[in-house]
Amino acid sequence: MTKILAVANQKGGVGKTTTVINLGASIAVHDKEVLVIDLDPQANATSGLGSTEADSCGIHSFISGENSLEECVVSTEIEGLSLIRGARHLAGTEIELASQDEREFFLAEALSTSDLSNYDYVLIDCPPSLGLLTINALVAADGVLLTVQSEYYALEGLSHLIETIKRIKAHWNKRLKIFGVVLTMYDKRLKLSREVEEEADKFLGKALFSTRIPRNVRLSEAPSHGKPVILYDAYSSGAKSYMSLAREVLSR
Amino acid sequence: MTKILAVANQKGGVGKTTTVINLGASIAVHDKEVLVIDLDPQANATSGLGSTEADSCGIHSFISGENSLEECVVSTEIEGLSLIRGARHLAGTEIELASQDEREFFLAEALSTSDLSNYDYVLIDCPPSLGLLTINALVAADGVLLTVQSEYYALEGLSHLIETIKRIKAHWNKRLKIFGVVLTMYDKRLKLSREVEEEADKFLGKALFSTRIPRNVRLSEAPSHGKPVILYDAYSSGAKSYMSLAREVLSR
Ligand SMILES: Nc1ncnc2c1ncn2[C@@H]1O[C@H](COP(=O)(O)OP(=O)(O)OP(=O)(O)O)[C@@H](O)[C@H]1O
Ligand SMILES: Nc1ncnc2c1ncn2[C@@H]1O[C@H](COP(=O)(O)OP(=O)(O)OP(=O)(O)O)[C@@H](O)[C@H]1O
Ligand SMILES: [Mg+2]
Ligand SMILES: [Mg+2]
Repeated sequence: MTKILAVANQKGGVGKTTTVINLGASIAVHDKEVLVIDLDPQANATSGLGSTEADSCGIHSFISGENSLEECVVSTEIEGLSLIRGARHLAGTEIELASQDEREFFLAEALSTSDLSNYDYVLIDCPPSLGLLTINALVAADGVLLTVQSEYYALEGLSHLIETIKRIKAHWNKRLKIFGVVLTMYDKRLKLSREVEEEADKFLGKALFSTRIPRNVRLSEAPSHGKPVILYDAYSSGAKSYMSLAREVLSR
Repeated sequence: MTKILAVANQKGGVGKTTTVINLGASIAVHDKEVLVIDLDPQANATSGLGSTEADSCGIHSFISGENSLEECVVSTEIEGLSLIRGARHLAGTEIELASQDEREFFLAEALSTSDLSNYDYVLIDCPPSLGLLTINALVAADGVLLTVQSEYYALEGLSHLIETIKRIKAHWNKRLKIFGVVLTMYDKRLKLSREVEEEADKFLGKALFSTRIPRNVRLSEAPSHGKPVILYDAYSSGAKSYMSLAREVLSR
């Protein structure tokens, strides 16, 4: 049974894209099939996986029903990791979608009429907002994977994000649940990191993955080479932490 | 003559809010009057300045014309630094605005009918997107201050942001210009930081401020105390760099 996970947080720069790319790659090397969907107009997951933005046969034409899943899917350097590419003009989609009926269901509709049986996991990279693109991801998903940066503002926004998830579950997607929460850019030497960890543990309990993603410069260098960190520097603390997270995800 | 600056970048987590709060405070201590407008539904600038979200008399009622500027402005712990508070339900505003006529002009309209003569600078904190809220800020502003994190994805998004600014200038706001670009979270020990600096210098030339904002943990601790860094730890490298940036801004 394919698991569709939205990787979301309206706070910007908290490691959503880095998690989609590297968790996706780490799951794929466990002999699984993973599909990454780049729903962010910045198209960072697309370039971080070495692909170029889609003029056609990308997320835009998939959501609108112009192209099928098979026409849009491209491969990456990792066997078992496939991608539906993002595009900058997706930013205009949000304003376009706003005036349509069923505007929250476009992605859910496109996925439910596609054959996902080849995939064990679908990871959706969301933009930093609670606008229509992220709402589309939450309506289409089975679960939400929250990335929480070990910083004050990131923690502050968490309750609002959880409220939004509850609202989406009540109105549009009964099966939506919080699949898990991962602390990113964690530095055990910093008091701030430990304080955020304590709060997140109290607030989230079992939903919090025990894997912490450390701040590791190799994670921020890898995208400029268009590779997941496991191909760029497999022995780095960043690569090892995403392998550990993949094992936790596979066991849930 | 009041200068209205939008602090913008669709890339998330690049230091927009940190710059609005700390540049604002550093300009204010040079015997200037500064107004911060929190246009981000996350309302981080509001909490980072020690204020609580506005139910009424905040950015929402100011933009809609329900309340005047004088009714919405609140003071902060820094003399000369005032604030129009943000609010979470602002996220719904973008979807609401989408169907209105003149939807790009709401903030410009509210500011042009207000008395700004008390203020030397107005700094608008933008959300991490190129949606209607950021467009409203760019239409209302005299200039844009871009914060660019010293990382690959942040640099990648720059050309798209500059294209958007040119489009806004051509269609809706003839006076809009790039006021300046500041590199944030700069770490001179990292090759990535130096590479981003080289690219930014080539791409932006004189628009690039010579001040670099270093990565400094005191900047990320200050918001949890609701204070600008100049009140939290005035001798930190973070505080000193924003004072240096303020001097550069005042000289432009
Ligand atoms: N654990 C980490 N250690 C060091 N750098 C990291 C780590 N995780 C992410 N980064 C870097 O931090 C920046 C922000 O990460 P990323 O772009 O993945 O966040 P995001 O939540 O997807 O951002 P946005 O909100 O803009 O979509 C990027 O430059 C990335 O390379
Ligand atoms: N120079 C710096 N050194 C260390 N930490 C920083 C620095 N600048 C910002 N931060 C921290 O990095 C995180 C992102 O910064 P900030 O929230 O200001 O970015 P933003 O662009 O406003 O984010 P968003 O896109 O979500 O609005 C925050 O937790 C902040 O405290
Ligand atoms: Mg991202
Ligand atoms: Mg911000």
